[in-house]
Amino acid sequence: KIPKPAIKRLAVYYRCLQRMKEEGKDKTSSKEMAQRLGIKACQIRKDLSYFGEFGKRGVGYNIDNLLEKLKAILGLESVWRTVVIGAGNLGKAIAGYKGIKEQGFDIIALFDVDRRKVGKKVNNAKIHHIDELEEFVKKNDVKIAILSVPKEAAQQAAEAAEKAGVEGILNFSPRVINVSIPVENVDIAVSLKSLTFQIIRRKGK
Amino acid sequence: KIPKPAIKRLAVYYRCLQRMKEEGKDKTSSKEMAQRLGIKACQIRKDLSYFGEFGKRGVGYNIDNLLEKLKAILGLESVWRTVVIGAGNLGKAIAGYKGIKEQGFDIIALFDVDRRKVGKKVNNAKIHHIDELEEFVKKNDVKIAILSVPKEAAQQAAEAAEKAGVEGILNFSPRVINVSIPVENVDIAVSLKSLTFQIIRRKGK
Ligand SMILES: NC(=O)c1ccc[n+]([C@@H]2O[C@H](COP(=O)([O-])OP(=O)(O)OC[C@H]3O[C@@H](n4cnc5c(N)ncnc54)[C@H](O)[C@@H]3O)[C@@H](O)[C@H]2O)c1
Ligand SMILES: NC(=O)c1ccc[n+]([C@@H]2O[C@H](COP(=O)([O-])OP(=O)(O)OC[C@H]3O[C@@H](n4cnc5c(N)ncnc54)[C@H](O)[C@@H]3O)[C@@H](O)[C@H]2O)c1
Repeated sequence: KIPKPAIKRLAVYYRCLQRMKEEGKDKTSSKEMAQRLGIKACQIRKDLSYFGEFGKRGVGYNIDNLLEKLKAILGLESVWRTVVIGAGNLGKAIAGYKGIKEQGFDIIALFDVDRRKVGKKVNNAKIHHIDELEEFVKKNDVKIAILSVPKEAAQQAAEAAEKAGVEGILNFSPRVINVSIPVENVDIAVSLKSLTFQIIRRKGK
Repeated sequence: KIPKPAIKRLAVYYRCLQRMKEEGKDKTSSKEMAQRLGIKACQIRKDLSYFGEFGKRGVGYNIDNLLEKLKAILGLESVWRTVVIGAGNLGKAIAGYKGIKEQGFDIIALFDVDRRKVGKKVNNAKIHHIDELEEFVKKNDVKIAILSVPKEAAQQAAEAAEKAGVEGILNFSPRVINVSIPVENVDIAVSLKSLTFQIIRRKGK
C-alpha cells in the first residue's frame, strides 16, 4: 500500500518530468529532480522504488520510461472527463485553469442553479442548468465532478453527482461530504497552516 | 523533524476539533476523530504523540487542551495578516472564502494591475493597485501573500511581495517560484491525481 503523500509527490514528479521533456531532455537523476522540486533526492528514489524504478547508478533515469510508468500508476493513460458544479468565482477559475487538460483532466462542462449563467462559456466549456447533470454525465461518460458550490449546497450536489454516475468527487466546500464514491478534499486553510509552520520553523533557526 | 504530510493532517485535526467544540463536546478519542475524518485512528495517535499528546486510555483527549497545543504548533495563536495578489476569479474566490479568518488568516486586501478593479471590495477587503503593495505591507504588518496571477506574472509578483517584507507565499500559479522566503504550492492537478488513484484502486478491488 502506497501512502497518500507519496501519490501526491508522484503527481509532482510527473509534472516535473513533463517539463524536462519539453526542454528536450531524455535523461535525469534524483539529484537533478531534487534541485528542481526542493524535495530530498533520497525521498524521490524511495518513492520511485515503490514501482520498481531503480535507475542505474551514474546513469540515472530515462525520462520517457518514467513518464510511461507514472502515467499508468496515476491513471493518466486516458483523459478523465470532468465537470464543475457551481460556476461562481472558484468554478470559473478551475474551468479556466489552462494546462489541466495536458495533465489528463478534460473539463467539458459546468453546472449551476442560476439560470442567468446558463449558456455562457468558460474556456470553451458551457454552463448548463443543474437539472441537466444526470443526462449530461450519462451521455458523455463523465468520471469526475468538482464541487465549487456554497457549503449548504455541497452534500446535495455530491449526491446528485454520485446518482448521475461519476466515479469521484473533488470537494472544495468546507464540509465533510458523505457519499460512497471516493472524495478528495481541498482546503487552502490547510496549505496556509503548512506555510505558517515553515515560517515559524525558519524564524526559530 | 515532523514530516510535512503530518503537519497538513494536524491542520485537519484542528478544524475537526473546532467543529466538535462548536457542537458542545469537551472530550474526544482518536476513534471518534477517525470516524469523522476517514483517517486511521493509529495515524491520529501517532501524529498527536509528536507533541507529547498521549491521551488517557479509555478517557481520550480533552478538546480544549488539544486545541491549545495545536494552535501553538501551527502558529495560530495570532492572526496572520494576509493579502491576495491577482484579483481575478481565483483571487476573488479566495478572498471571499468565509471561515478562513477563524482559521487564523485575515485577508485584509487584494492587489491587481487592472485599474478598473481598483477600489472594488471582496468580502470587505479592498482591491488596491499593485504599485501600493510595498507601502501597504509595511504599514499593516502583512505576513503572507497569496499569488493568484497568471503564470507569466508570478515570479515578478513573488519578488515584489518578498521585497515588501512578507514572510511566506502561497502560490497557485503553475510554475516554480524562486524566492528566499518559504513558498507553499497549491495545484488542483495534484489533488485530482490523488483522486484518480483512489478511483482505480477501488475499481481494482
Ligand atoms: N477549499 C478552498 O480552499 C476554498 C477556497 C475558496 C472558496 N471555497 C468554497 O468554494 C465555494 C464556492 O466559492 P465561490 O467564491 O466560487 O462562490 P460563488 O458564490 O461565487 O459561487 C457559487 C456558485 O454555486 C452556485 N450554486 C449554488 N447552489 C448550487 C447548487 N445546488 N448546484 C449548482 N450550483 C449551485 C451559485 O449559483 C454560484 O454560481 C464556497 O463554498 C467557498 O466556501 C473553498
Ligand atoms: N493551482 C491551481 O490549482 C489553480 C487553479 C485555478 C487557477 N490557477 C491559476 O491561478 C491564476 C489565476 O487564475 P484566474 O482564473 O483567477 O485568472 P484571471 O485572469 O481571472 O485573474 C488574474 C488576475 O491577475 C491580474 N494580474 C495580472 N498580472 C498581474 C500582476 N503582475 N500583479 C497583480 N495582478 C496581476 C489580472 O489583472 C487579473 O485580475 C492563473 O495563473 C491560473 O493558472 C491555479
